Amino acid sequence: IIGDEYRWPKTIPYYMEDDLEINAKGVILKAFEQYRLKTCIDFKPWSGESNYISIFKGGGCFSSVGNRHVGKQRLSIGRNCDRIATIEHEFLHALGFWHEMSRSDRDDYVRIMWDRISEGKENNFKTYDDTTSSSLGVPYDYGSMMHYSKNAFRNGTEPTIITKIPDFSDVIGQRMEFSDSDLLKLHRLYNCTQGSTFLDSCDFERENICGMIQGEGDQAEWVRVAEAAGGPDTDYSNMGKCTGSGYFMHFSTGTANNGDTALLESRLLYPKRGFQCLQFFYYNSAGPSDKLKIYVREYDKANANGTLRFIKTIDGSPQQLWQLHHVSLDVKTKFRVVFEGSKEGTGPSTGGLSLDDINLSETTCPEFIWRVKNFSHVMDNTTVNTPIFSPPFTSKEGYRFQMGLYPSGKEGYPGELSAYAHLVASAGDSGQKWPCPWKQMTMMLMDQHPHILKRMSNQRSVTTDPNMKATDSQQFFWDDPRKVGSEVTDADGSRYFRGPGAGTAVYLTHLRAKSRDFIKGGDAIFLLTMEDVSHLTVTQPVPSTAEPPITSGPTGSTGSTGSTATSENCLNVQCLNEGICMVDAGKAVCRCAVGDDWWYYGDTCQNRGSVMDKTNLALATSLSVLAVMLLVTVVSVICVKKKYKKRRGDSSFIMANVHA
Amino acid sequence: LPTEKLSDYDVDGGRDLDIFDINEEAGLDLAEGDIVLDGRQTRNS
Repeated sequence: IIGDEYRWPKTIPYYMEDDLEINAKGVILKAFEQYRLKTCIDFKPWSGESNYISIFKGGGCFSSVGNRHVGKQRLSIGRNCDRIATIEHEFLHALGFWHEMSRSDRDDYVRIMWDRISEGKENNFKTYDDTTSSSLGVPYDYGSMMHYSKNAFRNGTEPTIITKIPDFSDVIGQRMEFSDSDLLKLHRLYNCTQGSTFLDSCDFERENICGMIQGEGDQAEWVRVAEAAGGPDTDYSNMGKCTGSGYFMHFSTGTANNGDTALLESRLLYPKRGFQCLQFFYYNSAGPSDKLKIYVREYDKANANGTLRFIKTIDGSPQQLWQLHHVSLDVKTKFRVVFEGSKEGTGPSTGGLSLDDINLSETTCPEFIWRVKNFSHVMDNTTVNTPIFSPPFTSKEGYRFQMGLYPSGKEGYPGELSAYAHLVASAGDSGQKWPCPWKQMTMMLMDQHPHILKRMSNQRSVTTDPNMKATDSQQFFWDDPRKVGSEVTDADGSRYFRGPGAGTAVYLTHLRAKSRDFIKGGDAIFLLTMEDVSHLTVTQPVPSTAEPPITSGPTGSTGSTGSTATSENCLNVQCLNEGICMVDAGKAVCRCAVGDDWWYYGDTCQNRGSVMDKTNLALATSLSVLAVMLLVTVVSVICVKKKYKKRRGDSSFIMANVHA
Repeated sequence: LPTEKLSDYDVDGGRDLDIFDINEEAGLDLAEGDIVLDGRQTRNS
């Protein structure tokens, strides 16, 4: 939307209303993290700023476009809206973005099938001219998360939107993550230079190896190569698909002497948050005793040359495979990440340690990795309604869970991946509280693009509500799996109980799963986490200097009554001067626009007030009071004077026989 | 031993609903499906 007045500050105050679902609150925080990683937009809890976004559970998912300067600007994340892409979509509206479909040049790229649109819905396919809306010099984006899907607002079974390039027919309407163009537009609109929590990314395709350096004091070197004797044969970024590219860093333990080390250090990095996640792909074709260790070199005034601090040794025996690793860091000063390869014993005369696709960001690391090998084959050769399960993982709080994946979908959903999260318990488990309280399990199919900012991973989250009852039973759904689950025997012979699953039959279509880098080298990687979200059951504090937000009444409560009521009750109410009509205690009322030193008021926001008016009013009132007081004083003086004058006149009268 | 086996729970109700479908089911009639307009933005249809 064109107009600086619609821009928010780069850090947006938000208030999460109490009526939001706990899972939605958790996903909203995840969406904020994506904004922080990929853009310069940040979010902070409302602390009394004049304008803020109030996120509530309305009857659907909706937002205004841009900063409306109404004080409390509402954004609804209702039932079924608690998906990260939906939340990012609504916040893009709030930040000032219309749909991609409403671009002025839309008709150059898609054909609207007007006769297939539901009656009365045609106005959803209007375009804005370039005096209202700007494309910011970015080409039309079929992959935008702000694009309608091909069946939007249809009246039958035929698509309403036909892309002029047929290959994009199933691309439009993706609700996975920001596209590159979404991010480019956001960066241009808000003058971003880079993501707030992004630090570095390197796929070693360029000869400068992203400013990384060979460390001092070592005996061997890391070398940029396209293949290595003993493996790997290709890099991980391109998997050898592109001639003349596809490089990675390799430390040859085959040619190194026993005891040799090789240090590869990142460029200087400047942390802001104090916690980081280092992610990289690692190929170990070295001897069984050779090691890869991760250090950080930290700099401060006392240590201008930096101090090396050991973080961890990357475990694992040699494998003919690029493996994904995550390392959590906690650096607070200027630093470098250091990869130390060491040859520590006899081994093969070829092979070594290899690194590729390094990403470093100030985010938390995913906790668990589930790699499904030969995934295309698994998708094509698993019958419908047949699940495969990840190994059970144990969370920090001691709960165990696993992901159940239906590679060919649940019954009735062919061509889909269906995904469910299950709690797990074994016979001897103890110490957990049941039903499991407020743990959010996230299942992410990783887009394995080399650059973290260009990934469009697909994720869904479910949260264990300890009060939730099973649909077909009086049992608590998230109760002890030994009570509400069934016993299973794993491939390794271990036995445990698996609770019922919560998730979705429509996690991702096969078509999308086969797009981008969801499958690389034949494999899919699922990143799983279980986080405690019990802190989100508590009301967000209201700033002491500000008035409390209006409790969501009929408009803000659950179900569909809210916004429907708003639209119906407000049909006959016109709010002037950018006022917005909403329903409060069953009545349509206007909420008027306010600024820092001005405001509108009145039933229809017809009057304008300002700080200047208020001063003038106070001055006029004071002067009037003074004048009235003066008048009263003068009248009183005159009256008293008159009275005494009369008395003096009366004193000439002589009373006789007073003492008689 | 488990008393009974509970069925899985589908958070999407087994349907692949986009934002616009969710809002339509909720009875909302918003601009472009999910945009709240104010007086200045309302377009003459």
